[in-house]
Amino acid sequence: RVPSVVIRRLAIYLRVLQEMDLEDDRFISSRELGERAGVTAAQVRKDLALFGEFGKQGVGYQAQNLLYELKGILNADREIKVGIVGAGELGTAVSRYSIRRWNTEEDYGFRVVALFDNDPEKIGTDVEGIPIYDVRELAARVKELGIQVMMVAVPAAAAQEVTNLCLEAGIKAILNFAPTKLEAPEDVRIHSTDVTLELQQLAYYL
Amino acid sequence: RVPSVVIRRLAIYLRVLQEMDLEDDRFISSRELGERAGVTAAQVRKDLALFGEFGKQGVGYQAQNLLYELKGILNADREIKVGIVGAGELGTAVSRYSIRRWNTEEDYGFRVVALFDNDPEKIGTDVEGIPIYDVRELAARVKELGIQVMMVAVPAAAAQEVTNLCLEAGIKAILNFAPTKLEAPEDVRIHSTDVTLELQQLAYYL
Ligand SMILES: NC(=O)c1ccc[n+]([C@@H]2O[C@H](COP(=O)([O-])OP(=O)(O)OC[C@H]3O[C@@H](n4cnc5c(N)ncnc54)[C@H](O)[C@@H]3O)[C@@H](O)[C@H]2O)c1
Ligand SMILES: NC(=O)c1ccc[n+]([C@@H]2O[C@H](COP(=O)([O-])OP(=O)(O)OC[C@H]3O[C@@H](n4cnc5c(N)ncnc54)[C@H](O)[C@@H]3O)[C@@H](O)[C@H]2O)c1
Repeated sequence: RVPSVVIRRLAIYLRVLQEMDLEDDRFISSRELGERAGVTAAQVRKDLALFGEFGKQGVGYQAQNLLYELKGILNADREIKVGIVGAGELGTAVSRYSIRRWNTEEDYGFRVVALFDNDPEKIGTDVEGIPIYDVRELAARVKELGIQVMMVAVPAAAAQEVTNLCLEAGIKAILNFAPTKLEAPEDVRIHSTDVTLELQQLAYYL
Repeated sequence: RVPSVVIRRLAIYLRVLQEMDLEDDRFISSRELGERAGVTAAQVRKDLALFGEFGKQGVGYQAQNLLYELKGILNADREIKVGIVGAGELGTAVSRYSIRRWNTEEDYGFRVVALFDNDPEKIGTDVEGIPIYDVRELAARVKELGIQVMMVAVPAAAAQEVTNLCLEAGIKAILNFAPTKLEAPEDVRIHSTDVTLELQQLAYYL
């Protein structure tokens, strides 16, 4: 098991390489990749060595090859179907963002295929053509559409109940926007992102 | 200097206590606080000991007093004025969210006082009554309104330029939503939150 902080850094290395315009013969040193990612050269070498021999001493990494390898490690070389529970302000904004990127960027692999809500006014409508289903159909739609990752954008009070529906439907990866801690079995991966928590930390430094 | 991971945990302890309905004589043990926050009891004691003697051996912490102390440490006992650059999908959603919480929750101290944009169609309009100013007026408005924290919700290509405007205006704390690394002097605190980076990490575990 690789520590999650390493996976976080790999995702940053991937983003850095995707942002660069790489010619075929472009090499990149661990120092340059480190600078662009905000870590030391030694940290880059240590992280990548966990997954194989990608570079040559003194020469660095063949950039396109490293990008290819990172995509393989992070499953970024395939389409990943995403669902969003809660078609409110945030759920809608994040859907539009992902749909726009899916439609315009070759490298972007996250495809929003469904939204879910319990509001009768929203069920049966769509966001940029992606349907909003009744949350009671969640399990059936996860199976039918092959959803692998679910984003939870409902109020905190409903977040655990909605998460339980996702777990019953076999979802193994959840991105939670609600400002509350979610309980799930060991084999389910939950990442949370909380705007207020970030603001609260920034406030300490004022 | 306290490590930033400790400040992150303090913000979580604060959120946990704010979520609980605390009677006057309610005590909370480091074990219970740890369980609700997702850390060990020893970690709770170690973190809090950095800031003072708040609890009694074997009895735990007087919950309301601990909440009061944490608010003092994290500057959560005062109003903090927030600006948002980029009145697009995300900037608007996050503004509405913060404005709604400011208007309904006593404990919520973040007050959005201005949005900024460079789109003539948006300048001069408002979000829930909060004006959208021309980004060229950013420095003047920061001073006039006393803005302390700025959220950056513009496209990645414009994020550094906008950040530089914030630095020139004397902003010391930035929450960045654009998927790119921002450069700033040592004394400026920048936190980034990136939905795609989170999704990319989750994808590794599928
Ligand atoms: N929408 C989301 O859910 C989401 C999710 C993750 C990350 N992001 C990131 O957040 C940022 C904003 O995304 P969005 O979906 O709101 O985009 P958007 O295009 O809807 O909004 C961007 C806004 O920024 C303004 N703008 C552009 N350049 C500017 C400048 N130099 N000065 C001031 N204003 C400027 C535009 O006029 C527009 O109003 C992007 O970097 C995006 O990658 C968005
Ligand atoms: N909007 C933001 O910028 C923002 C920022 C940070 C955190 N959040 C968090 O994200 C979550 C969503 O925020 P929002 O601003 O989009 O709220 P919102 O009220 O606009 O949207 C919530 C949506 O969830 C739906 N919903 C409620 N209970 C449900 C259930 N049991 N099953 C299915 N759908 C259900 C509602 O019908 C609504 O459409 C909240 O937890 C909030 O704290 C939002």
